[in-house]
Amino acid sequence: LEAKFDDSTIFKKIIDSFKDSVSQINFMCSESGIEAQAIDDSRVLLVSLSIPPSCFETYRCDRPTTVGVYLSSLSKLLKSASSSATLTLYVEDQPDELLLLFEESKASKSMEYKMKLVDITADMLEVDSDMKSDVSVEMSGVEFTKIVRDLTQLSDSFTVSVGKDGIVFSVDGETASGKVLLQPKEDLANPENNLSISMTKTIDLSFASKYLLDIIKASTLSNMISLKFSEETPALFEFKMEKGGGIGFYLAPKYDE
Amino acid sequence: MKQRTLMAFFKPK
Repeated sequence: LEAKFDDSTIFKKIIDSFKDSVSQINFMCSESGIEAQAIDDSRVLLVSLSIPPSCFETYRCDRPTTVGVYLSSLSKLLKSASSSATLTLYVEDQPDELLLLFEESKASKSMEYKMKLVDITADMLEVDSDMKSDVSVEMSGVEFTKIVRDLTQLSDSFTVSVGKDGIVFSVDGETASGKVLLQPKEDLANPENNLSISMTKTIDLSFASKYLLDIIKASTLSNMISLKFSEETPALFEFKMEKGGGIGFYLAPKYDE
Repeated sequence: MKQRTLMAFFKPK
């Protein structure tokens, strides 16, 4: 594998967006890009990552390779990332290490790190990428992040309801409750403020606040978040990157006893 | 409220 990002902060943002959700991950590298799936220890949150060749300045992978890493170690190396440096990832045919090469052309400086790969035997789940949903919402990632930060302070459960009035985020804590209603809108001058809802059925689902606080860490990857809900499947929270690919979080809901 | 896990929805690969 030889894969070069023209801006090393892209890879840092990707890794930082899920390093607090899962501790280790296998990157599956092939000619169609880098893909990965990981499940958190409580088996409630699944992270699905896709970095297609379009995200790289140059990308070459001669044969499919699995690259297993501890995310805390990788994240430490990526603290060196800067937007003025490129980052090339190298993995040999019989991989036992990942080489990261940062190069700053203006500063005529290069940094090289080697990281030992780990053999990860992780549970994988069969996720249908065309999973049917009753409700799809596209909205501003900044707006969603603010709502999650504000409301989750009040309760460890966070409820999402979608009906004819729009989408309602609500919490009902021991000492306080809160509710935010958003209706579809189109802002031609600032499309990142658009909110669209398509719905075949109303939904009313609750999630644990702590997982939502992890999910919003990926909002640095995209201006928009896409939400998919159904009563029969986990919810999908997805951040799509400008150059293709992105990160999706499948979150199992809570239920009344 | 109780938490569901992903195993209730997805099959192992």
